[in-house]
Amino acid sequence: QELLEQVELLKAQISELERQERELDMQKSCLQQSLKHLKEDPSCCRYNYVTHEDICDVFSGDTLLAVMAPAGTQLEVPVPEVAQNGQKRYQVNLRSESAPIQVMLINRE
Amino acid sequence: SCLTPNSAYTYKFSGSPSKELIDINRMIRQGSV
Amino acid sequence: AQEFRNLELEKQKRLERIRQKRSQLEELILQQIAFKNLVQRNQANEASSKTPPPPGSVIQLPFIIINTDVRTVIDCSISSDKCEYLFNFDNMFEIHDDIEILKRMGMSLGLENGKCTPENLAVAKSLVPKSLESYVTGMARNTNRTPP
Repeated sequence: QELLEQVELLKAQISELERQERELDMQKSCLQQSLKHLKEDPSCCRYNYVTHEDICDVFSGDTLLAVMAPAGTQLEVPVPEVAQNGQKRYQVNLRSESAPIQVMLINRE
Repeated sequence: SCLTPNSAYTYKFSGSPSKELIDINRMIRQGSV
Repeated sequence: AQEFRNLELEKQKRLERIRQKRSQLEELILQQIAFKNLVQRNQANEASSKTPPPPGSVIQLPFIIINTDVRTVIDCSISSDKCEYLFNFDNMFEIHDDIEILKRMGMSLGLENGKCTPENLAVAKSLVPKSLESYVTGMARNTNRTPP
């Protein structure tokens, strides 16, 4: 009898979890839509930028490359290899199929 | 010349989750896959 | 007993899926708040300075930031149509996307690490639809719970 009650309780919990999962799915798709509209809204696009100071404040003292590229641009980072002179070489490839890529070198000094 | 591309990590602008950059940064720090 | 075990398994699987979906939803909430906050800040800055920032002095979203030590030598090759870049570094670097940068700038009001002040919580809730406010409250308290 106890096992039967446990089974009934589990069934009720699973249907509650099913409801929660459906709600999360619905909330997530609404939010993705909302974010997409925000990023495409002309009145927002005008203001969706950061300044050099913002970036320098986040990374104090480093050399920074800011890469602005269209959505879909592919960034590729091979595993570093040791060159003949024993030094490790680190590489970044950027490839855009739709529009030119802009790269800005930022250095507080 | 490009390094051996077959062992490259990739990330797509506005398409990949931030986690892929975390994996790339870890790989660069460790210098291996 | 067999049915009980099967249902127990089913329940664990659903709990794990809900946990993942909630963290994905929370990440999207952070993105929405950070993005709206950035737009509002820039609007306020431009209204007070009465001029937009000089062109070339801002970095438009979407972007990534590659940061490396100041002594790193960077060699760069660019294709003529500027659609392909190849960078060689003689030192390590890190790559961060715009959302990560906005969080580090404080645009997500400390929700990402449970350090959100009551004032910032009120601002954060004003930047999301009403149906998501309880998630924002849960994030501010850094408690993982599904709202009632």
